[in-house]
Amino acid sequence: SFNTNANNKTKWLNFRAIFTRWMPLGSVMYVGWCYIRASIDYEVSKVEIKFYEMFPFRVTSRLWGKMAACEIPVSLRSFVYGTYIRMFSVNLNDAAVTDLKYYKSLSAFFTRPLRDGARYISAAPCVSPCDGVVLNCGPADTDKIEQVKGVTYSLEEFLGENKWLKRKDESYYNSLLKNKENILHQCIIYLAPGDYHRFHAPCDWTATFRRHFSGKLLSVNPWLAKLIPGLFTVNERAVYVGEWEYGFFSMTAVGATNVGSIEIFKDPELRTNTKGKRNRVNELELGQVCMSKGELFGQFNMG
Amino acid sequence: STIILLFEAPKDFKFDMAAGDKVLVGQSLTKV
Repeated sequence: SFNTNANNKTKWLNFRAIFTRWMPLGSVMYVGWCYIRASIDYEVSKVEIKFYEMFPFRVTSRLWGKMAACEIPVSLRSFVYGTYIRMFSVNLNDAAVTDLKYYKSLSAFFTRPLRDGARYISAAPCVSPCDGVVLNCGPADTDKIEQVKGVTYSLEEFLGENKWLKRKDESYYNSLLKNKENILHQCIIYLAPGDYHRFHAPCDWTATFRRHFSGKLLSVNPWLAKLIPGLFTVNERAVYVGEWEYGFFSMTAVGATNVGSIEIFKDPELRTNTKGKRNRVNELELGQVCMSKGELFGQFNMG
Repeated sequence: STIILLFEAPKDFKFDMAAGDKVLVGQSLTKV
């Protein structure tokens, strides 16, 4: 009995000595590992973004567009579109045609028109051009504009060289303004897959110039907009500029993964997400294209 | 896909919405 107690006491003392000796070192090592792990996680996410950007979304989007344009047998339409409706919470009650068998393809369903009276056009000077979620809105009083809180994109990269106005100014920002007492304001609206995918003129305005940037087709969902600064300056987009009652006005349709095909009804020459180099820029003087508030302007097609 | 409006207006021009709000076609963007 005596020997057993002595052995236990010795073991306990040994354990306490080891614990007190190695505990501080272990703590330091653990904190160090946490720090390294946090660093690794940060680097990995950056690497993941780089890999993500390298993925050939333009090609896959074109393939997806061709698949989505294929006619679906009438017997399968309710199932296919019904699945899409459930997946993306589509509000079919607003559609002009609620019979799912009417839509020949997923592309046709995606660009379904609204029924008459489904939307009320407000008397305000500027209204929403589309259904969606506001990513950001407010004054844009510098060359760096917020795409989401704290993440910016460059105004000049986004619009490109100011060729539509004869006014010259040292500052790109000021060269856009008709009245120097004014400032620019912006509104970014994200269209989710289940939303109505046509867009309308937000006010009475005249478009005079169009610039099409062939770019990447990264997703533009709010989560990625927080991760990738300048997201809207790298994606495929059609920029329309002109004037409204206060001066400069622009409306830009930015494509995204599987939705890179932008169609503008008053600009039939526009061709987006076509084969070829990714960094092409195509410009067109439109003359005077007058748009009335609420008038149908264009749509995003699958592909 | 995304629609971006960028336009000139007086400094006191105010939006009647904030980030995260759901909007519909024709809904007022501004305070009348």
